[in-house]
Amino acid sequence: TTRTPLFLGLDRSADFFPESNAMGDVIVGVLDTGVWPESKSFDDSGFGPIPASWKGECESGTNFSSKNCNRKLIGARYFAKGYESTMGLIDETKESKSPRDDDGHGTHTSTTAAGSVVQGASLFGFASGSARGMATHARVAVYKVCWIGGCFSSDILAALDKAIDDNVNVLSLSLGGGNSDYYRDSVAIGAFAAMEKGILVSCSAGNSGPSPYSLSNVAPWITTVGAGTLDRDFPAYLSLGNGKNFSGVSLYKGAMSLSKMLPFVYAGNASNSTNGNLCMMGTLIPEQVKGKIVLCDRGLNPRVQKGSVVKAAGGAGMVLANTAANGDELVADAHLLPATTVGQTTGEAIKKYLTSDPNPTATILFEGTKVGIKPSPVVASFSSRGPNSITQEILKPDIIAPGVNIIAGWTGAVGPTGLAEDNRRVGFNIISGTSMSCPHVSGLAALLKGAHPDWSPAAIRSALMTTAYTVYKNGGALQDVATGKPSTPFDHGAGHVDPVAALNPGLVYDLKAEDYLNFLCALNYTSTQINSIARRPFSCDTSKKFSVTDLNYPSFAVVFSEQMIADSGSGSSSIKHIRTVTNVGPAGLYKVNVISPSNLVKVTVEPETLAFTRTNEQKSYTVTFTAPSMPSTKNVNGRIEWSDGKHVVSSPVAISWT
Amino acid sequence: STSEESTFIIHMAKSQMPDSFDDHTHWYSSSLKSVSESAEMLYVYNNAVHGYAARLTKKEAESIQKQRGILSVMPEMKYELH
Repeated sequence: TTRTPLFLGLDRSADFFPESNAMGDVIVGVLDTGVWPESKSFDDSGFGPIPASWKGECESGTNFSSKNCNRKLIGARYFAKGYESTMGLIDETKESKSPRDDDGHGTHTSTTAAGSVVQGASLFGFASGSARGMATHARVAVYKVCWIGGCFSSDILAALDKAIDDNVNVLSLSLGGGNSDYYRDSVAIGAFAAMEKGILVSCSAGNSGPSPYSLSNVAPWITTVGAGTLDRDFPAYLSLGNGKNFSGVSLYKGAMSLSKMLPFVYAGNASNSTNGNLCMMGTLIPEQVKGKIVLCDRGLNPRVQKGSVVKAAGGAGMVLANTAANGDELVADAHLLPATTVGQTTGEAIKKYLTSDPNPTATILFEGTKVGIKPSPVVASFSSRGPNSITQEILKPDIIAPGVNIIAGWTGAVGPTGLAEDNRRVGFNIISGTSMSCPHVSGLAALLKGAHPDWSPAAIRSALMTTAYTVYKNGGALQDVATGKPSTPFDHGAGHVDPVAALNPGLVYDLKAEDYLNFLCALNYTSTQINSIARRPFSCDTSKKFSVTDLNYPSFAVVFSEQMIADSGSGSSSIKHIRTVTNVGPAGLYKVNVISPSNLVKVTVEPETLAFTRTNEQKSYTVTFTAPSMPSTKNVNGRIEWSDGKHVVSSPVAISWT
Repeated sequence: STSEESTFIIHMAKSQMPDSFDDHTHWYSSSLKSVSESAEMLYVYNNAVHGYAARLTKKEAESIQKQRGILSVMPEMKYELH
């Protein structure tokens, strides 16, 4: 990435982070589409010997051998038995039966997490700069589990099995599937075993936003990552024949540019198909689009394919208009023809012009890369949202990180659009998704692991969460693209990651495997279900009362039910959450500050001060939330902050009614 | 494999392995052979879970579920990149 190190403050903080020797012992495992080992991001210059703890391998296969690994890319495996048994044998003329990445996604995610520094990186000149992963000195091990037809659970589980045995320190999974209960979800099950071995597992939250309850990877032992924007944009303005100009974004860079006004047509009016407005394959009438700019609506087929369809029909350019599903969020693409993407509001204004003017014309002006865009970050519209559909009392996502228009390493097998007809080859590509935000956090977790080798996965996640921010430097609340309003903990979790602050969090909310097993007891899991996850018999102590609210999580999701309030007989009900904080800083006196969610909800913390005299000392506190009955659509938010004057240990509070 | 078969992940309670087995993989293999002479293990899992993946018919999967030491028989699930 060329902008996120600056955006996250990593450029200013070299002195705070560990020397390369310590970081060189940290290994990031990435489960994805494999790796393009020739990427400059895997240059191993200056790397010392491979850590003695490493037990992994560099497996051979189609166009891949052990010689493709080095001191940076120390492991590469592939898992296809499950895929092949369902989908049939892999066609090796179409994809490599080896760790080689024919897709680009895996190279992008792995280089984002831990790519080496590459000077002079860009995509056709866009986003130019020095590209690097978050943990430049960490080692990379790739586990190819995704193929043309998808990623299968038996392969994912096999990769997790090997990664644990290989001794990775951080696992990054930019994939997900559905909303299965924890004991049915192979990622959750494998992640539990990894967590038990001290491996932090970071997963993408999903791209099903802004709908509520759209998250995947919500197990509490997983770090779930949503996506936000950077302060960078790629403007491409649309100028209409009536003199009006509209903003859009584009990564188009070609010999052809639109220097004059061209006829402009709505795809829906240049097609005999009922969904002609979507520019699906073969739906445009060439005679009606030839030499024109065509407006296509977003939806159904890939965005870049719409450009290809317009080009194939003889169109000179394309305007891609978001619909209600995507609102005004602008995601840039490296289209094959001059094209710009505009938001829903702009798209509607343009369509009015197209229907009102008998001879509409337009041109597109490409402006390259702009930085310093404000406000930033904002929560991406596509980023999946809470509440957590499996356990509503665990707030997810945990955190957001950059995931919109991210530049990182790419495969040499396909062009930046991934389309078969795209013959361009690039070393770096710009793409968007929670797939991109997840490896940011994986790499940052690797940095923290290098700085604090003795911290558990829960402690590392806690440091990232309690130091995350939810306000801009000017004091304004973090915004959500989907609404244009302040985002909530169901959108951003604890907030946007701040790695420099996370290095020195003051206090952490730690968790051990047994704490999670007690959490499963609180969910009334059967011993068989718990055994499936724990890999050993575990009996819930019948003398104990287990509560989900006692899981020592760094955030608070408080759920009031009608029944609970009715049972109380007083018109309101109280819920207690118990937490234990571990001092990872110097001795200090911490005082609590409750940023009240609403005057509807009373929040009391007991005790209100915590005195620490030594490092690793633990103190507990109880939070009581008291609220009356409210409609089930009501959500209110707040924060609980502990501070010693130097550190602020901040937890989001999300209160809902069912 | 036949079209009737699909992939299942069989979770085993390793602590319930009969004393007659020296090695858990032999026990896993024996459990599979008891429902299908021809089925082969796709993977044996040792760290992420205890168990294995195999192609089975629905009937075979139901049969294996009833064996002692079997925690669960989970059908293959498809995941997608984000």
